[in-house]
Amino acid sequence: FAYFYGRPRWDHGSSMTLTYAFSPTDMIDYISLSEIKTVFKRSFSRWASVIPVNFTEIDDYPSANIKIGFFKGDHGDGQPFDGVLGVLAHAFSPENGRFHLDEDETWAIDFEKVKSKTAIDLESVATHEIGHILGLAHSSIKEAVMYPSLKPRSKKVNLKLDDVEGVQALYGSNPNFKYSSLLAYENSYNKAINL
Amino acid sequence: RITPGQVTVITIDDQNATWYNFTRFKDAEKGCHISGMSELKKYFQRFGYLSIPNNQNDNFTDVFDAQFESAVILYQQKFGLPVTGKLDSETISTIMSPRCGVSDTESTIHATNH
Repeated sequence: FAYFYGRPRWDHGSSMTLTYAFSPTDMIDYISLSEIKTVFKRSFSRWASVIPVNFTEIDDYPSANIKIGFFKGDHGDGQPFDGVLGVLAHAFSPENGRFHLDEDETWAIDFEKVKSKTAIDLESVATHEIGHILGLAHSSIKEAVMYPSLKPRSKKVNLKLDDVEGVQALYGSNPNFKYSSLLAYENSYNKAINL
Repeated sequence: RITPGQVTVITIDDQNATWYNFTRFKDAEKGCHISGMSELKKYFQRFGYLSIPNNQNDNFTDVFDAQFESAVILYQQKFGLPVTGKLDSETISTIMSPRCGVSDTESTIHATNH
């Protein structure tokens, strides 16, 4: 795992709650807002399960800690998107909170329903970008959520040991988190793929 | 092998992917001069592997020079690829994969890795 320069993190006291909101104007219309919200709720809860940080959705976009939206091309932050594929999304380090997804991608939450060869799994990208929002930079571990690339029509949503150790070094461990359950999951996964 | 009676289905996407096609640089190594390599150098600069040239009117050349070789090695290390310093097929394939727009190295100078 790796951190941004200066190792920035959110510092909101001991029992930390970060709010997030979706842009009222910059969203996509081919996936319902409720489905998008469900996907993000799952992604946030994965990180919340390993660190003592809660994430709460609010309606007031301007006042949210984390601001989520879909944008096309040059959208004013100096990091223009580039159309289909290439760069999929980006997010800023703590405590900025901007979370931008490339509107030009074919976002999918169910590959059975979306047949496009260039479909990108929204949940995988959401989980990755939340890692940036929390202060993790890119990892060199291919299996980690924080690895920089993601192939179309593939999913990578489960945090790996590398992701967990990185974020816990920033925020500490969630008291309910057990390494054994993560290791058991990784072992069963490795066994399943015959490693 | 396709036997009589089998049907080949070709799926054609309704979208035009606009991502760079860097396949023509496959197998390039130090000393090569390939037209358009400056675009690949811009990609490396975009993600933090290469700094903007100082003495070349701010333009990258199409030459696979020592500085670019170092950038390729750094990229291969970061992505867990075999470190060859060349644009082998695995490296080209990784470069062309969709990715996050956050820089890999520029902002993580003092990163903690293990």
